[in-house]
Amino acid sequence: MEEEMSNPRPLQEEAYDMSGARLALTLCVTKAREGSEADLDALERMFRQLRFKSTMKRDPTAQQFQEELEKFQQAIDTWEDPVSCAFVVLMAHGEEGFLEGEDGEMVKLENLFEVLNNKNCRALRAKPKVYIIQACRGEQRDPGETVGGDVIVMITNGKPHTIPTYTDALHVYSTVEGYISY
Amino acid sequence: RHDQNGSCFIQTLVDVFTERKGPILELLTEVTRRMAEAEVLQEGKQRKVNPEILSTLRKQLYLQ
Repeated sequence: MEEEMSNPRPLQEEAYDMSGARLALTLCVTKAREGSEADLDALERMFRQLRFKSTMKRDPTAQQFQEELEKFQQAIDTWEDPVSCAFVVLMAHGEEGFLEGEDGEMVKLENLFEVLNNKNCRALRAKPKVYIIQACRGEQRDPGETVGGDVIVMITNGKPHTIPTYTDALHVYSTVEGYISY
Repeated sequence: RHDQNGSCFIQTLVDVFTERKGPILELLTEVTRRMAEAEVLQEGKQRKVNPEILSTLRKQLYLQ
């Protein structure tokens, strides 16, 4: 026992089985979001390279964000072959916890995430679900912080090297949002 | 977002996910590193931005 504690073993790495279908859904508001077509092109290229079957929808209303996720869930649950992974990209204006549809109405992100959880999407149960959200979560702007504080300042290209205010942290909660911790 | 080139986040993510291989959380750490390095110009002022990653993955996820 003592020897075991002083000689920790490397983790046994277990990986998700990715041999089944890989399905991706991208919902993107392009109106008043210049540059979003370049993002859609880049994502299409990425999904092709990573062997995802990709579906993209432009300019969904708030209600359509919800409906398209539900259609995606139904397609996954009725997929003929085993499904290995779902990848969802949501791009729109937003605020914390909400996305703005093309119609200016807001949709709650939590309601979108619910659609593919282990309770509501049987075919994705215990399978990885990746969500990428490109949207504002508030109005604050981060000027960054100088690395090294007042004493040691790294200079790159004649300017102090700065980093964003919120990096280098790992937040690990004992339970997910809204649930009891035992 | 850049009018022609798209958003810093999506473009960086696509670059890392297509050029590198490894567990997804390590790839996302690389995305964070690259974004933290970048200077974003907004209304003439330099800004910093980085993604936030929340994970409940139970295993390693390899996309490549």
